[in-house]
Amino acid sequence: MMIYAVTSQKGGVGKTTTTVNLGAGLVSQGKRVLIIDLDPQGSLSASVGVHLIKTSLSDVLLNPEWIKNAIYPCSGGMNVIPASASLANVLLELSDMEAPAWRLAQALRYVSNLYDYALIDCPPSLGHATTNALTAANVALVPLQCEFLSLRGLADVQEISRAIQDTTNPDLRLRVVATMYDKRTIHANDVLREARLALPGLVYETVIPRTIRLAEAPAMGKTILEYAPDSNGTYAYCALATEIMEEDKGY
Amino acid sequence: MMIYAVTSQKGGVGKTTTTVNLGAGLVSQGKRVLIIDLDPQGSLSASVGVHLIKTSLSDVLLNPEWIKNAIYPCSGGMNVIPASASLANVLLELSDMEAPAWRLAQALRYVSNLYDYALIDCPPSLGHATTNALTAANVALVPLQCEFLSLRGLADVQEISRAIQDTTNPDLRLRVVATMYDKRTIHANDVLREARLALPGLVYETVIPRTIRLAEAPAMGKTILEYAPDSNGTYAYCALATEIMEEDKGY
Ligand SMILES: Nc1ncnc2c1ncn2[C@@H]1O[C@H](COP(=O)(O)OP(=O)(O)OP(=O)(O)O)[C@@H](O)[C@H]1O
Ligand SMILES: Nc1ncnc2c1ncn2[C@@H]1O[C@H](COP(=O)(O)OP(=O)(O)OP(=O)(O)O)[C@@H](O)[C@H]1O
Ligand SMILES: [Mg+2]
Ligand SMILES: [Mg+2]
Repeated sequence: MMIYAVTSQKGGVGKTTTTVNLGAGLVSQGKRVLIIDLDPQGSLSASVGVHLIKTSLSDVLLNPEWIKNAIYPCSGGMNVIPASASLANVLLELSDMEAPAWRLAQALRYVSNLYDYALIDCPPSLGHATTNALTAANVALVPLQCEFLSLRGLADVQEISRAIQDTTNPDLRLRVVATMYDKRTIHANDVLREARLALPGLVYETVIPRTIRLAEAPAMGKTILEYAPDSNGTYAYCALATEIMEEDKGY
Repeated sequence: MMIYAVTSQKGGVGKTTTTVNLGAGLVSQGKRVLIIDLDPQGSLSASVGVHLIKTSLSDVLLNPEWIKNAIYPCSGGMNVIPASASLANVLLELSDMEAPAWRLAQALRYVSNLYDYALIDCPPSLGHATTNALTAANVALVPLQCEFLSLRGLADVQEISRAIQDTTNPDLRLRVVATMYDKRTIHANDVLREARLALPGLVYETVIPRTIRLAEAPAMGKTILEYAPDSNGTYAYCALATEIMEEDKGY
């Protein structure tokens, strides 16, 4: 099982949208996919139509061996471990526990033979949640909104992943996907060019266009493949899935 | 001095953009404005062209009486208290200090006769930074991106402000400003209508349109009034400033 942590300290860059729709793209190519909502806001859980559940991610962080009780079927043919209101408190309490950074990594071991991919949606911060995700992950996938303020966040992520590589996870790879790209604006082109120059070989060829369909789909609790199968959003996330699967053949 | 905390747990909804440009709009109407960067990412500081400073907000949280040393002139005719790399650590250490939620409120007392408005840019989370801002503030100003995932965040902010009203700040008012509104999409209209129904009397009449100029301006370290004075972004933020000043006459 390949584990991707979808992460960025910058808010609103498309972390949740990428987790949901890359997941759906991987399913459409025959992969078994688990998505995990590590954000106390619960945007991922809402986006795939999962509400009011009994066991959730906070239970898993407290008792990693219970992980199978917190897995639910959801949109897009995926399974999800949802967030609940208690997640924010549990994340704060982690520091009093044994091996706090390893809780999620430990839990995912119990299901590593059941899925081909696990995608973790992170909150827009660099606290315990993100440390847990980067410790468990093979790849830190950073969505880069093609705007100036999001470009600034790239330096932070590089710093953090280096820190994780030096401590809990030496094999962590960093990858960047451009999102909300509007080819009509010079600004978006400038930002994309700058990111490719700054991070040679780390930015995927596939670029996700800005399209309102991607903002509408979560209101229906659907993936873009279900909500608008013949749209640019669907084509882009399926292309990203193909590119990622191709690269992972080498690992 | 009126203190506004610009806050939302949801990322990328326009907190930083609103702090910068509402501030500039207030200056254009003759007000003296201080803006404060409470986000360790430092988006606000970068947006107004302030880099590599000596004393910053983390020093103020440690020693509130030093606040005047951390004030710098910036774009838009404003003054700014910038963030620095040490802010994330200082925010974590706050819980070991005396009256951790009051540090910013205490500091702002030293300058309350020098400014008409203080606007605080918050990070996309509900930790110590946001608690400090809401304890110090007269108004919690929540930018609402006109999209489904941002609408979900409104319930959280209402809950938090009620908790702050019951503990440290009984007079805290909640206000919402619609941002990134694209009148051509049904989705934006639906979200705006739902927000006005859910929060009668709390959503400003002024709506900030989606315009690429607002994403370009921070790359130049300028406010929208300086970067594109004859643009929809400038008109909208000036209208918001007028609406806010009008309402504050009653307080
Ligand atoms: N390519 C796209 N085109 C248009 N809208 C998009 C696109 N990707 C995401 N969105 C919308 O932009 C907003 C931000 O995206 P999203 O919530 O996925 O970002 P995030 O990084 O997960 O945010 P947060 O930091 O709050 O977790 C959402 O309303 C989403 O529906
Ligand atoms: N009305 C608007 N029209 C177009 N783009 C906008 C508008 N307002 C903000 N933006 C852009 O959208 C992105 C998100 O805005 P901003 O960074 O201000 O949000 P934020 O809530 O402060 O994000 P964070 O949660 O990371 O602090 C930025 O690239 C900004 O330039
Ligand atoms: Mg998200
Ligand atoms: Mg911001």
